[in-house]
Amino acid sequence: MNIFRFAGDMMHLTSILVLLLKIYATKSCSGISLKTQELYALVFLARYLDLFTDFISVYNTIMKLVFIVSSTAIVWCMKRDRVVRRSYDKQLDTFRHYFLLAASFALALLVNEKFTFQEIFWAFSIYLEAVAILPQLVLLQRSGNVDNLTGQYVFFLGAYRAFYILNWIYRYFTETHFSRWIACISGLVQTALYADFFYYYYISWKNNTKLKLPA
Amino acid sequence: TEEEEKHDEL
Repeated sequence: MNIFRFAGDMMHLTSILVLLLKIYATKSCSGISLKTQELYALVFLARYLDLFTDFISVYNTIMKLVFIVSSTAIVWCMKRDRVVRRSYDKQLDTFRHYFLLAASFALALLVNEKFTFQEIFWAFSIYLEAVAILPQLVLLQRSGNVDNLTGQYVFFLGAYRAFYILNWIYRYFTETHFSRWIACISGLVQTALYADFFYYYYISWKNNTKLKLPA
Repeated sequence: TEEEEKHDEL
């Protein structure tokens, strides 16, 4: 574990806490893409198949459980909770995320660390996570002004993988045979997708204006 | 080695 990865995990956790706060405090999920939340739930379920077979550390196990439980709870809440689901922007959240699923799985079959069930699902989760934010970014562009909590949610979600890139650079230089090319390249793509969001987020923060993504 | 086979990152 290094400071970059720990900071990244804490930002990831923060993004989930901010999203939970928004949904439970405002009893609303307006501006949140259910499709992105469904993709994230799949990312964690596919990535943590080793939850009960490979014990890394208490921290690792607890965080995996937190990510799985929170992501499925958010999907459940947006689909089933009578109050919350009324505020879901169904007509705006129209990104065809099944293509992202299919493309990620196809790529995982071709590019993986080992052609085993667990490794293919691990690579699938890495590729899927890189593109999972797309429905959310499209929804933000369509829904015009973005409320603060939603903006902070997306910001922390983007920042966490940027810290993981620093973590990979650090591990590359400090560990002899460190090679996580699948995660590294996918993480770079993932962070790049947030580039324009980060730009407009910075502008809104600098000018102290409402965050607005151009359509 | 077996160790590095495991994905130790979240």
